[in-house]
Amino acid sequence: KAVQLSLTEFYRSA
Amino acid sequence: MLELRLVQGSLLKKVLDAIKELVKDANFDCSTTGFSLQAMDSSHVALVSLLLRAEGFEHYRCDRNLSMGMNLDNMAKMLKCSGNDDIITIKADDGSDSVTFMFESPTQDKISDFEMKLMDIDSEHLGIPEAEYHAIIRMPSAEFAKICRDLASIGDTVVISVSKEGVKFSTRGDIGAANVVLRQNTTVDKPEEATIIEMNEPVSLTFALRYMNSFTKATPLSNIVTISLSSELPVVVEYKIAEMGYIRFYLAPKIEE
Repeated sequence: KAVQLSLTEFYRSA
Repeated sequence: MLELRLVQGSLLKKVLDAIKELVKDANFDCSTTGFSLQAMDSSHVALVSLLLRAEGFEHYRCDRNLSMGMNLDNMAKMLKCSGNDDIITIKADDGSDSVTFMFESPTQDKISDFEMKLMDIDSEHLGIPEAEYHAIIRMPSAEFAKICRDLASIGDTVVISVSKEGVKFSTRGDIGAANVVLRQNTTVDKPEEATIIEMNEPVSLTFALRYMNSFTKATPLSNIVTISLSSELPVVVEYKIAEMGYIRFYLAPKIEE
């Protein structure tokens, strides 16, 4: 089953 | 004081149509650079980044940096009241809790203004570093929209794979499976009809088609779409807005557990 990653796992709060 | 005059007002309507399915409320930031927006969808899976450069406006006055929280459905309702050839001016006073959209017909015989209440929006701003991508695909935006629409009738996710053969879009669902392969093609009549595949390394990533289809709402803004892929990064789907800037969509991949 494919799990959807979140953008916050890649980019940090500016 | 803020005053932005956009001769091609229909552009603003197209921008709204491109993002309002993904994002409901967003802060529009105004600075000397331009009119911009960064917002994530409610599940933090996709992000839209918009820039309309100051130079692209006929008149651009922004005395101090201003962030204006707007409900995009309401903004779209207001902009729908403008004529397609109208000049649109966005106006706001410092500290005001509203923004005014002024519409002028090309012959100046009809001038309307619509005032919209602003809202306070708590939004998280992400820092997106410049990245090296494994593969960059430049293709006609209408073709990309068709592929996303076609595949969504079969499955929920698309696997985008770039290899020496070209770029493959694949999906699988209850009724069957589909693969669309595009090869580089530069022998076309017009440059915007070309498909250019720049590959540094083969890459294969899985994405939710629902979001991809939402990004293709930006198709009327540009004949060309650029898709940048890297195995460790979200995909970037970019539509350039002629002489003004861009709209970029970022989408986090799905991974097998």
